[in-house]
Amino acid sequence: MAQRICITSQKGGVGKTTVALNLAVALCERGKRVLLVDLDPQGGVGLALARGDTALIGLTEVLTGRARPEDAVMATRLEGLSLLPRGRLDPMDVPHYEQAVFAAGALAKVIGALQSKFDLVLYDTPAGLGMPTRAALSASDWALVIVQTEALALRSLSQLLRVLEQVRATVNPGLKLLGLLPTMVELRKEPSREVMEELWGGFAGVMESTVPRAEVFAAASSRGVPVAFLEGPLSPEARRFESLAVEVETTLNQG
Amino acid sequence: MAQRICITSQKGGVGKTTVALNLAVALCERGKRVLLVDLDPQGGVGLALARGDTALIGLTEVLTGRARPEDAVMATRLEGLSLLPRGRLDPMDVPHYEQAVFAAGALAKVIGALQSKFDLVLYDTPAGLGMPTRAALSASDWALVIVQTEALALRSLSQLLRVLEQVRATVNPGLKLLGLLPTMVELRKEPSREVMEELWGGFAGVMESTVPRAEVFAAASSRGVPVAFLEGPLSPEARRFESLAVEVETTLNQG
Ligand SMILES: Nc1ncnc2c1ncn2[C@@H]1O[C@H](COP(=O)(O)OP(=O)(O)OP(=O)(O)O)[C@@H](O)[C@H]1O
Ligand SMILES: Nc1ncnc2c1ncn2[C@@H]1O[C@H](COP(=O)(O)OP(=O)(O)OP(=O)(O)O)[C@@H](O)[C@H]1O
Ligand SMILES: [Mg+2]
Ligand SMILES: [Mg+2]
Repeated sequence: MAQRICITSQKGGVGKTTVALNLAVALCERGKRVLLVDLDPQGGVGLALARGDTALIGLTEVLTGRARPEDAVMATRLEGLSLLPRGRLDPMDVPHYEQAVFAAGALAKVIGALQSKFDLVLYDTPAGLGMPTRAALSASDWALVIVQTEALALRSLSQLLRVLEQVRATVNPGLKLLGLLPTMVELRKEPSREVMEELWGGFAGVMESTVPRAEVFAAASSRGVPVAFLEGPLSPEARRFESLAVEVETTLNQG
Repeated sequence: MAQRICITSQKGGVGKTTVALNLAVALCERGKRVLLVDLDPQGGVGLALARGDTALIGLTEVLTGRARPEDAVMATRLEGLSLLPRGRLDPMDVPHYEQAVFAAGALAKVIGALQSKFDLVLYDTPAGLGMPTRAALSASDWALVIVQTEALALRSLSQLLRVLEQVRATVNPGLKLLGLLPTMVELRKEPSREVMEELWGGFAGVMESTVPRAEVFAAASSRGVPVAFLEGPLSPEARRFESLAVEVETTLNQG
């Protein structure tokens, strides 16, 4: 049975999609069969891969009954990595989309029909604690919380942790914290160091792995590829995702 | 009659709350009476001012009938700047809050009761095109679109512009584009320069003002104040908000 991981943060622009994409690639290169699901109504994963929103059918069509789950899953150039994109969505329909994905059991049913073919399912979610994120947390085994090392992102962390507890206490007793992953880390800069110290000192589950702030991410975004796919030798940042994949697998195996 | 400005972006973490807060201060210092409304369920404005979510009553209490609009507005240390905070909101109730704020006419009614006391109303919104943002656009005269100068933020811009047109064509014919405001600009770095060139070359309404990427914002965030309130002489970044305020006023007067 596939393990389902929800990649989430209350704060926006902290690196959720970047981690979802690059972690999926790193897990796949370690031999795992991975399904990456784009739950963000803005289609973050598609945008990161520079595919316009007019392209593929996806979750939107499945939720509205116009396609079967297996028809919406697409292969990628990496053997073993499949993608369930957002699908064609008029941006005026975002409120309807959010209600459809949050409807009781809808997402769990879609992913249930696909789980047998994969070892891991990764959900990329939009910022916030609205309906898409709540739907994903209800249909997940693990929550990977992304924490940008800036004061504002740290302040909203306790709201998210409270929701994880509440979801576990109500609709999904199997939900566990995979860890708190620090992103955009700049240990040479005091504000970032201060946030790391607050994380280590004040929160359980802070991961060993971190994602440094690095120009290579903007370069990868402008080319529309994960960092591992950039030309030339593997960058130190892409290696970071290898060690993150190892840490994730270790935690899942201890599950 | 106060002019209502919705500060919005599809993408997260691009500087919406930072601009909302610092622009409100700059407009107020130019003699305007300003109401800053926090529509973000995470309470971004409160977080930026380092006030926990247990503190103040606000929009949540007004929408649920537990307080009158005028009771929820609070003064700040700056004469002429008032705040309508998010209010006390259990993060598990975010889906209900989003539906309540989006209910037909709800927000317009709350702001309608307050407008006579102000020259300007500024809405800070969460990332995305969900219910809080749609509610704000329906009850606004202007949309100020925040565009981080990174490839990912630019790709989602056309979805937002389509929504502005649709809102104008359906529920709010008076909605106008105030402008596209580039943030986190780093003209010494190629990806940022490339995005600026795409903005100037491909979009109408790009503002003269820009907000540079600068350490002072992280410093202000960790102290929980707008940049204009940091100790010492006014930073060049705080001055940028003065010139942004001038540009905003000029556009409004032409409107
Ligand atoms: N470690 C990093 N160092 C530098 N830039 C990064 C890093 N991670 C992500 N970025 C850049 O920061 C921006 C935001 O990243 P991303 O879109 O992954 O965040 P997100 O949390 O998914 O945002 P949203 O809330 O809009 O979904 C992108 O332009 C991306 O290229
Ligand atoms: N011009 C800037 N230069 C450097 N850092 C900035 C700048 N503007 C904002 N920041 C920092 O970037 C982070 C995100 O800013 P902010 O919270 O204002 O964005 P937002 O769009 O409101 O995010 P959200 O989508 O979560 O509401 C904060 O830590 C803030 O201090
Ligand atoms: Mg994203
Ligand atoms: Mg904000």
